[in-house]
Amino acid sequence: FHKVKKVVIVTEAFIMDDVLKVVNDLGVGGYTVSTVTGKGTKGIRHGSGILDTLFKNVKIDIVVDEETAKEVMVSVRDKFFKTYAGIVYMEDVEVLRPDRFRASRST
Amino acid sequence: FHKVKKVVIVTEAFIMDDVLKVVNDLGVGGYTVSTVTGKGTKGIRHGSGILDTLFKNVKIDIVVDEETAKEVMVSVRDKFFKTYAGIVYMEDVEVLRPDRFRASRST
Amino acid sequence: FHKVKKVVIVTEAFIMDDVLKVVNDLGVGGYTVSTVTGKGTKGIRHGSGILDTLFKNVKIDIVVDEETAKEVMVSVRDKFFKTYAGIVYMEDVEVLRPDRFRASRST
Amino acid sequence: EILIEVFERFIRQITSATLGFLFAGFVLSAVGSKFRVPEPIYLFCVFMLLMRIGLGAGMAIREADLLAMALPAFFCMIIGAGAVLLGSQTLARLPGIKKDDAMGTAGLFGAVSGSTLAAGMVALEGAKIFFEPWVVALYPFMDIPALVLAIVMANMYLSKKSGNGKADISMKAIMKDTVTGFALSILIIGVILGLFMRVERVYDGFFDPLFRGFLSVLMLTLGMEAYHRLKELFKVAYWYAAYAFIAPFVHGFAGFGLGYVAHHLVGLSPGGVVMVAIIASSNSDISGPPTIRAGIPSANPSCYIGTSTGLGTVVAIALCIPAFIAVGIHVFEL
Amino acid sequence: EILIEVFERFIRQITSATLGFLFAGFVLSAVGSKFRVPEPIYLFCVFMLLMRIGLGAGMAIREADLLAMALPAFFCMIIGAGAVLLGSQTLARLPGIKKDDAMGTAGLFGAVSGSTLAAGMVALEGAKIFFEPWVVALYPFMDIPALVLAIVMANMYLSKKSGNGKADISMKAIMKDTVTGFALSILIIGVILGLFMRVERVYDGFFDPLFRGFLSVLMLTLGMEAYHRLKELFKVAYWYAAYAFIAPFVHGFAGFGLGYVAHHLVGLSPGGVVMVAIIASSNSDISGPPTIRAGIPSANPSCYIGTSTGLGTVVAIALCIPAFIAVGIHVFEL
Amino acid sequence: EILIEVFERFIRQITSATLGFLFAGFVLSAVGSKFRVPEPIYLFCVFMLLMRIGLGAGMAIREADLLAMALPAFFCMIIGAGAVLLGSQTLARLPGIKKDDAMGTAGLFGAVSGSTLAAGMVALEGAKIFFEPWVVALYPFMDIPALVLAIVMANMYLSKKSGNGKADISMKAIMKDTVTGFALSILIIGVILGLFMRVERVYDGFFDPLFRGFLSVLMLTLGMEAYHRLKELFKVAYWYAAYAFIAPFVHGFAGFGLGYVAHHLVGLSPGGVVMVAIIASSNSDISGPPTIRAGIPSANPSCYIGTSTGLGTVVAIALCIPAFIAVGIHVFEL
Ligand SMILES: Nc1ncnc2c1ncn2[C@@H]1O[C@H](COP(=O)(O)O)[C@@H](O)[C@H]1O
Ligand SMILES: Nc1ncnc2c1ncn2[C@@H]1O[C@H](COP(=O)(O)O)[C@@H](O)[C@H]1O
Ligand SMILES: Nc1ncnc2c1ncn2[C@@H]1O[C@H](COP(=O)(O)O)[C@@H](O)[C@H]1O
Repeated sequence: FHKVKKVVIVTEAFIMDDVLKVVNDLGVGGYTVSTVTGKGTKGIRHGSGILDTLFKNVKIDIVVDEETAKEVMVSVRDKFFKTYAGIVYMEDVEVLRPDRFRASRST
Repeated sequence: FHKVKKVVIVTEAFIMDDVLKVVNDLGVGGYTVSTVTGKGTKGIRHGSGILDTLFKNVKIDIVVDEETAKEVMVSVRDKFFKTYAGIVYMEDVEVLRPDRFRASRST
Repeated sequence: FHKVKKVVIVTEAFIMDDVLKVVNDLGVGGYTVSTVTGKGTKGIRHGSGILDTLFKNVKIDIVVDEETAKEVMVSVRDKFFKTYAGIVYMEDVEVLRPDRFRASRST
Repeated sequence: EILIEVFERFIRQITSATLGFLFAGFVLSAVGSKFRVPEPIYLFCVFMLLMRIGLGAGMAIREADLLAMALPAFFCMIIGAGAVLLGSQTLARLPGIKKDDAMGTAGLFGAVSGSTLAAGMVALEGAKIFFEPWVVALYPFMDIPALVLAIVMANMYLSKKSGNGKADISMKAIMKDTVTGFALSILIIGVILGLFMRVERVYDGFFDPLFRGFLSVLMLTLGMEAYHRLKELFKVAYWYAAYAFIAPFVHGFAGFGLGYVAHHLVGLSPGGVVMVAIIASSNSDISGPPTIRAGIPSANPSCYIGTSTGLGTVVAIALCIPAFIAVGIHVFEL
Repeated sequence: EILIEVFERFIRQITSATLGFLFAGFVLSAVGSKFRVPEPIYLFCVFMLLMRIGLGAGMAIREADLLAMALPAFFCMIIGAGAVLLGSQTLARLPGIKKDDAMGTAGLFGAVSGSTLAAGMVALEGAKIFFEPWVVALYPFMDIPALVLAIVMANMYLSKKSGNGKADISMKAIMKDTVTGFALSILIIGVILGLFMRVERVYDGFFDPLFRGFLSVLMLTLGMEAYHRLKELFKVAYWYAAYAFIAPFVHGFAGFGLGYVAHHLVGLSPGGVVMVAIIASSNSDISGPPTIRAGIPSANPSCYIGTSTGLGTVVAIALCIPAFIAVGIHVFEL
Repeated sequence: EILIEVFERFIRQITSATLGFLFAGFVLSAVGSKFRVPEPIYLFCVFMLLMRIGLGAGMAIREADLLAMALPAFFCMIIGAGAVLLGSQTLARLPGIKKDDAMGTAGLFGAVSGSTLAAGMVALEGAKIFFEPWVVALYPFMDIPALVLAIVMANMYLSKKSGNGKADISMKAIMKDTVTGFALSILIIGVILGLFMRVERVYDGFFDPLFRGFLSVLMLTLGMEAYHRLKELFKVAYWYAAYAFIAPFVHGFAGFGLGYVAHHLVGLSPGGVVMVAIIASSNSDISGPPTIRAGIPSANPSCYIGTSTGLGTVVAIALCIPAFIAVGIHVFEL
């Protein structure tokens, strides 16, 4: 069992594609996306009936090595969270095959 | 990077508003809500076609300081889990801005 | 507060029932299931409009004792992840009532 | 000869499309079909049915004699509350039955099911029996007293039991919870729209023509759900299954009796009498369960929902509707 | 006597089914009903309405005089862009109003609402006033210039304000974002299908008969949403509420005026003039908000959506449609 | 002169609403429209189509000569299984093609598409060619043998390949998996309802009038999906694209040939012959993929679904339906 990290980004569904682009550009191998709602400093985001994508959040879980995890956290916060609603945090996880979760560095 | 806690409450969607009220009254700054299904001691809760809200769960993630996290866990268990289905647990997380996740104590 | 483990399995929605059977056979007391999408080594799994169950994932959270957690991880990986898309990892959690999350061993 | 005629009527009733789709749903679930009516579609079916019922009732109430409605409305309140009282004296006293589970169940069986009401309308039209269109607006007069009384009685019992002797029940909160339920609020707003707004064109062009179709889809869904709930019902006491068979008939006959009195006193039509019997035999399967869940939290949903949706609704639609139509034909010599 | 007639017309307009369902939705939300139109159903309503409008317009354009359409189309572009310019000179200059919030709001009020357009069609048909079916195809000519200009002006202002003096705006990206919006792409593809494909049978057998019904369901949903948005609107400056009342009328009268000119120059029908006034008074509530959110990210959605969906759409449907029909009847002596 | 007539027929077929909506969906996806048919709506469209087809077939089977159905049913079984055998001898032997991917694809191309069948019905009615309504009930006779044989052959090959020489295949589980699929269970229960229940009124008042409309919405959805799948298809071998063009024609002509024999032996109508050709040329896009996914887990879904939904369905609807109608007109001198 090997220790890696899981970065969790909770942000507006509306900018999901942009956030995923930044995350992919940092070389992560994969991510998991849930549709969520919530409350933060910018109010309750509950997914309105009519304008759903404008008022709903997504939660992006990324299992990756610690170095990349820290990069993802800082990048996403700097690029998006001055304008859009969102939080980012990191957890410890244990996996069977750490190579699978190591970011690939093509740049 | 600073260590805080994440409390996870998995309970019936039907009492979500009541649980969120208790959580908000304890001063947490925000929460994230997912719609989930599951199985526990009170059976499989799978969201029936007809009576969806009666048979589905929600998962509430709350990133907050350790002291408040413990309060939330004890409060929610005492108020709801004698009558309703639900579990609550706590995890370690690391964040960039711990002030943002500190509970506000207005009482 | 007592330390137990949470196993997280992210896999195809299509084989959810088979995975849950394996998990239940190992004696876990409960699980929580979210519907998710994501990207991994087998491509982007985004839930297509027409063939939704074939292209969507589920995320299964299982809070259980460490010994059973390790068994679940190894079992699920060996039985499913040679053929189907999926990952499995484990996290530390703290609970109020550890007996509730201990696997029942009937075999 | 009369037997042959009764048998033929029974066969006609039993091969109706409404029943056909209910049985089709049951069979689909039994064989493990992967077909599912999507929940938004199911909710839309309920909306379409109840809006059409409400609009039709509202438009009919414009021209109805309000005095002719008052007595049947009062009788419906009596049946709703009476069904709950009867349940508290029968089901709740049986061995192995928890009182709050029983009161939750009795509350649902005293209340009304929109789908059973819609199926009853189609059956009466198929049997060419006239009924006043405003009869369906009696739904809330039976639904609300049943649910409220069941919740109040269960909470009073639980307060006595927990020894703090104080029944902290907000009647206003329970009434509001009942009236703002999914099915009832659609029906009530539909009646109001039908009463005051010029809705003839959208009624004739959209809600009425699609009524039978959406009822079919709803029957298919209920049949599938009934199969799943039936399995849950067998995990609780057998008395619930017996109650699910007996209560619709008992309540339906009480409704027929009081409807008969209204027939003689204020001229309620034979079809109206049969309709009162049908809504009396019905048991709530959409609005009622969340209201009971909120009002009696300690009651086990598998009990009351399993009894109502799993079996009671099927008994009401498949057995009570044909039975009370037959009784009405016989009594009024139609 | 004229007053009595005007009053009677007003009462007829105000008791239409369309308005009835809008108010019903508002009331349902106000009392806390648990009824919700499922989002897939709401999206299907929007699709059905706009496809029917587009198919009808496409079929009508086959036989229309393209020259008779050019002037009204040009006028619609003027109204759309003009509404945004007016908003930048009025709402954006008020105290306590951020410029990007104001430009986002002005962009929505310059753009067009499919639901208001559909409600206007039904109202004109109810008042038995003829209008050219191709008039509804003027929607994109007003919608696109309004949204694009608002986004360009807001970004130019923000670039000036952030001091880097460079307006990095891709007009092409904004145009593409606007045209591929949910409502506009349905309308445009519907016009193309109506123009080139043999869609009469599916139009006459499906889209047209169901139009009024789905409009009712959409009105119910908008009424419910308006109540929720209204609460949000009161958290931002009160000038937005005033703008939501005043702008539909000002834009509508400008549209009526230009439509009157087109009536005299190219023979636009009185109903066509009223229709231009109606779409000028409308404000986008479906396509516009995501386009503004993408084009002006710093603008607060509570502002522009609260103003538009919360109040502006209700003003356009409940007040502007009856008002401009009355003006049209009076001016053209129908 | 014949060429002009054939060309005019081709143009009429290609401008049908059915094809129009299919192309519209393709274009909407190509330009990046944000429009999406919500999945519950899409599932309801499939339900409505297949229920209407099943009810119509069931009602027609009441009066049909069962012997006249036996031979075409047998022929459909031959075509379904034959298509899979043909695919195993052609596609599966091509360089760079994995056998399990090829068998999965051949299984889908031997099976039947409900949407193609519905589009074929509408096209035959548009061309005023009569066909027996019970012909659509031949769907399962072709679908089940194709899927089952493909799964069995792929598993036998994989067992041989993995060397343990034991083919642990449960025919019963595969048959049950195929019959309880979404589309097939709706069609079968619809046939049963049409056979035994009095469904004329709900058929005539709901399912039949809405058929074309919901087919339009389904075509729009398939066109959008085809564009997305087409991109995926280009990541696998090019042989799949060739197969997607050639197989519908080959299977369709085999179906026409056997249908012709049935025409002479048991009196199958010319329209019935064309219908058999159409369902032979179709390839499963709803029920088939989950069955193949379950039966051949190692096969890559991008292959068989990309080939079927991305291209094969478009070839069947846009090219094979007009082509076989033209052939039928020519051969039977209609
Ligand atoms: N303390 C918290 N715990 C969990 N989720 C949070 C917390 N604060 C914010 N969120 C989530 O992050 C989203 C955006 O937050 P904000 O940027 O603060 O408006 C909210 O809608 C929540 O879903
Ligand atoms: N061991 C567990 N691991 C993860 N989730 C659980 C576990 N036990 C219960 N749950 C979740 O908590 C809900 C209520 O559980 P219970 O109160 O035990 O019926 C279930 O429906 C599950 O979603
Ligand atoms: N590094 C990762 N972090 C989070 N989720 C992942 C990761 N890699 C894969 N996944 C999830 O696991 C699913 C299957 O992955 P795979 O088997 O690699 O195709 C993906 O669709 C994702 O939802």
